[in-house]
Amino acid sequence: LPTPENFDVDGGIDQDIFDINEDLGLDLFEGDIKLNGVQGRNS
Amino acid sequence: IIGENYRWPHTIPYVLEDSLEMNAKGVILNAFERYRLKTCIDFKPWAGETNYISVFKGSGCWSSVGNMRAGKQELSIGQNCDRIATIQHEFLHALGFWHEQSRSDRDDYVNIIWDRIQSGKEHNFNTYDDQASDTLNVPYDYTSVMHYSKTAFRNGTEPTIVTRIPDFMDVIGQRMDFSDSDLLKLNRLYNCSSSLSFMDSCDFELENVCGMIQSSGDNADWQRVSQVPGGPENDHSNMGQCKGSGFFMHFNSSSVNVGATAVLESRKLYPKRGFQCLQFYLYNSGSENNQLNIYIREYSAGNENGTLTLVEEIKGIPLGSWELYYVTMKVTNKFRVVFEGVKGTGASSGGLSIDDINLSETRCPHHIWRIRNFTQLIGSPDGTLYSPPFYSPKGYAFQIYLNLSHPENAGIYFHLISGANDDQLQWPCPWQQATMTLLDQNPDIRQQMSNQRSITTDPFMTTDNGNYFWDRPSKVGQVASFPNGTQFRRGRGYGTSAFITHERLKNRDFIKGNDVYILLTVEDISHLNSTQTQPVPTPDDNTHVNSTPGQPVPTSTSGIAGPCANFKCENDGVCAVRGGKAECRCPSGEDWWYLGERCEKKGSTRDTIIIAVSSTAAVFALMLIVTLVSVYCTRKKYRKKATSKTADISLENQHAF
Repeated sequence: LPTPENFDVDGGIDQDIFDINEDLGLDLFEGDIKLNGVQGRNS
Repeated sequence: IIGENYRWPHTIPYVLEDSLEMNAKGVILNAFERYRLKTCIDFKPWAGETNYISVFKGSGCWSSVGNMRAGKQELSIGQNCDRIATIQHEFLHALGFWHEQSRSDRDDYVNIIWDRIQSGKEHNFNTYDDQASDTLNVPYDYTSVMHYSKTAFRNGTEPTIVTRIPDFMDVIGQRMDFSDSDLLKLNRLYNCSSSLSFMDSCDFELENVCGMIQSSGDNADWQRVSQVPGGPENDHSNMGQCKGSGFFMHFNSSSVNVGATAVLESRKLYPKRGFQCLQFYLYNSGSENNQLNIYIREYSAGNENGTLTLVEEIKGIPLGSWELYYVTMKVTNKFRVVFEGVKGTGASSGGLSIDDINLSETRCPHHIWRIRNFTQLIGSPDGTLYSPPFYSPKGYAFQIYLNLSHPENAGIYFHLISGANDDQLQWPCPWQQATMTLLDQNPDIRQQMSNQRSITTDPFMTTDNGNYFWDRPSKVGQVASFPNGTQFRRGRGYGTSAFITHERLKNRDFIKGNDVYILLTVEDISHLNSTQTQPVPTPDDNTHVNSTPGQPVPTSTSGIAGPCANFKCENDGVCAVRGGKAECRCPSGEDWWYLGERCEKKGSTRDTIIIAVSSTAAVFALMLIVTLVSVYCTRKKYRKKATSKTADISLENQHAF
């Protein structure tokens, strides 16, 4: 770990769920939903 | 999501997989406590039920929507997902919640700015028609923990969601806690009538004072008032903002002798968990020697008057301001909480006042850090504060650093510091989870949306100079001084610069009477390092064994004698009784199962597929052979005919020519 006075677990940015998933290249439905077949067709 | 098949039982079986980070495991258990306090949803370690939620460290934070009834249902809490509201969000999906802005009526409340959405991501702003998604008759909720923030999937710097009521622009996307409407929906969806850990909340706004009773064995009564000449000028619930309301209970100690008492008792309460936390605000406008004693009056069998047990003596109550107190209790029988005010020596113009009492079967925070005159610190260069030193239950000394000087966000960091027990402690500090909570001072605990972050000391973490991050502060820390000049060593801080935005900090009741409270808990979670005990299969909540009505359904693990007593099932099968006969319930998984009278045989989808394919191939081969043979015979037959005809034809021809 770098030796700053304080270690920031968020790396200084306030990431929401969708930002975290997008940065990981996930293309989940609405950012964090794992759909089954039926549900996808409903939207 | 509409569909009873998507519902879970009120108690949801779960597994915390080994892949999860330690901090995430602790935060998940804290999130479960929030469900238990505010809803009727409970969680229990998986014990072999058919359907359960497997929480693991996947890539990112995600979940399915509703109970998929697929046996093991995955829910991913990956890196950086270990925030309590994120976990609450993902479990709400699992319980059947879509995102708030996908409601069928969302266009009445928000505008989606389509050309600001990253190309190809537009589908994330779909709505569900009211055949697939039910709003449960709850109005659109900008404060939902399930709402996107204004920046979701944006392709630039402008918001993709614009609320039709501008004041909610910086409210949407909150990741602090359930909103009131989230809870209303969840409690409607699951027909909740009570919660596991909530017991009582009282702000004394109603004349019935929540069923509390005055004792007869004392010298004075507590009065329900809205202000006292010697203080307080107003109650804590409303802080004088609402004319005609704002009541609290007051013991006027100026009118009694030293040692005189006033006793106020709660209504009878029925515990379920055996441990409780009492939270209330106390104001002293009398002598600084005034005292408040907290008792439990516990009613056990044959003891109608109950047994009075002193739990805490609160002394040295600061004068002239509302103070927050927590009292830990451990009661297993029916009981009352008893507040006894005692007049102390010395001049006393006012007395003691109590307001905003909350009682729940939860763990109290270990420490309270009260910050006065808070508002002027926000965004100010003076807004960098260190808490007083505290000790964890294990004896580690620590301190919290709160940084309010940043223009937009408040940061919070946990520091180990040198302490009196260091020589007896284990270093580097192993698996202590520090939970830092900014308290939402709403009078009702069920409506508090406190902002919470947790970090866990990983004893193997090192810094780039080769030191262990969590080694003893006297070895790796820097010299620092307390306000009284005493020197000590402070280890590096570990936390987040994005604890909460100043915008949200000014919202709700985080700041009340210009006071802010940071609640602190540091607990040893090293026990979470081991694999969750594997289930001993029991009859599943979801399966319905048609036992003889009224007959107990003994299982191989139960003590009930019966057909199962001498009936053994193999491969962890469970004996169950159907129609008076013993039979085995065989365990099964995602792609395997046991079968046979005693679960002696094992089946798997792979075997089934192999059997299916090979039998198809066999049938195909057989059909081919039959076809070939029949073609061959047919051809042979016609060839014979053909030759015999030729012979006939030559006879005719001779004749004809």
